[in-house]
Amino acid sequence: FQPRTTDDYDYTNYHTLSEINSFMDMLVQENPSLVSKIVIGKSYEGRDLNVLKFSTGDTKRPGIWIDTGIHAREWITPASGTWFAKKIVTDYGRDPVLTAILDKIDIFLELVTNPDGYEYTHTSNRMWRKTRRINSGSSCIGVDPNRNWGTGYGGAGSSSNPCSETYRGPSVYSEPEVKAIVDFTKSHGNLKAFLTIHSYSQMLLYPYGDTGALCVDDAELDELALKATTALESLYGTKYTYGSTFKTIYQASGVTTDWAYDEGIKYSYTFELRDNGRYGFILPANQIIPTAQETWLALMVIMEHTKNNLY
Amino acid sequence: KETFEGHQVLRITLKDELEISLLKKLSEQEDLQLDFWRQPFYVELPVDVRVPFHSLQAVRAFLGYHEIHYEIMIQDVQDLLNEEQREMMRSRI
Repeated sequence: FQPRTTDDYDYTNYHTLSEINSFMDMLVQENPSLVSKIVIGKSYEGRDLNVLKFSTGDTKRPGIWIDTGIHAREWITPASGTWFAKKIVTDYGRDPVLTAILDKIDIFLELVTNPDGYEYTHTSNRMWRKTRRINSGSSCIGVDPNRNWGTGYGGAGSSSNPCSETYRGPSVYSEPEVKAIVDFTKSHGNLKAFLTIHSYSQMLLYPYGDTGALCVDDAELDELALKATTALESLYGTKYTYGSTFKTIYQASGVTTDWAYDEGIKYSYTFELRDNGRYGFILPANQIIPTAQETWLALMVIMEHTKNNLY
Repeated sequence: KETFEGHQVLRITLKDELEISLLKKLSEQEDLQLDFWRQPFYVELPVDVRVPFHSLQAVRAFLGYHEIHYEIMIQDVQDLLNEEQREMMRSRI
């Protein structure tokens, strides 16, 4: 059974990589003036790294980056991202807040940031987290793509052991899945918010993870995180904690959010979506829609704030 | 395809820094093949760890001996995964 349109697509369930790729092509086909697909590179095993671009105007506008699926087993994140993509095309022209955002800013959404790992969770090991790089000199496969970024790379919040789930990789940006985003960000040069979505533990995290030192914009990011998590909680009562990564969850070195912030992208956050304290990475499919809906409220708060405070 | 029959996910609540260091030592025993879903770092945060069936007895004995409090968050990982697969099949049909 293949859905013929994105209206037929089953947002209440998890999907394979090929189903998500088909969804993206359908969305572009149905909304040619609003949505396009950019291939920003190839994964380690040669799969396209697809990014959806939502734009209503000329090039080089400010942009907001959202990625899901960087850790393969966190299925709730690409599932939520797919719902976000449909929400954007549905609400543009209807919801005044989203319309105002898109009339000024582009949104870039990478649904499956680690396609090799994601495919592997469907075919071989549902608990897989990392990329699928073959590490020379080791029998262990994979690099943690959220320890491979430039800021803090090699710090104590990552591992040099290829068998570790937080293995930083042979060198900074060694993972093509990471390097592709780095190159895209630098070539675009005008991203104003960078939102990377993980699961689980219900947290909204901002820089830094590698160190306990405050980032320059700590006060503003903290206040915005409060607003965003309050909006999120208002829908179903899902409680989030928020703060800098280091102070809120643990020391994590070489992470996306630290790198994006040091690239000058002020509104850089990591989301850790729900599990409601019971399911961890195996969140039942009947929680996909409520998770996506509540997360969307927080994303809208951050995107609207970005639009109103361009820098 | 790797399956996870009998694997359990334990949710550990910590009392002090000593318990954090004990859990870090436990995580270094690669033969136990523990998969920390939430790492031990701050006392106030829970630690979630997936324990393969063959390591359950040793891990429970370790936690019991050191009087580290835990609950079973997921009784059998494979049961949840089977349900997930059934849902996906149902959706296709």
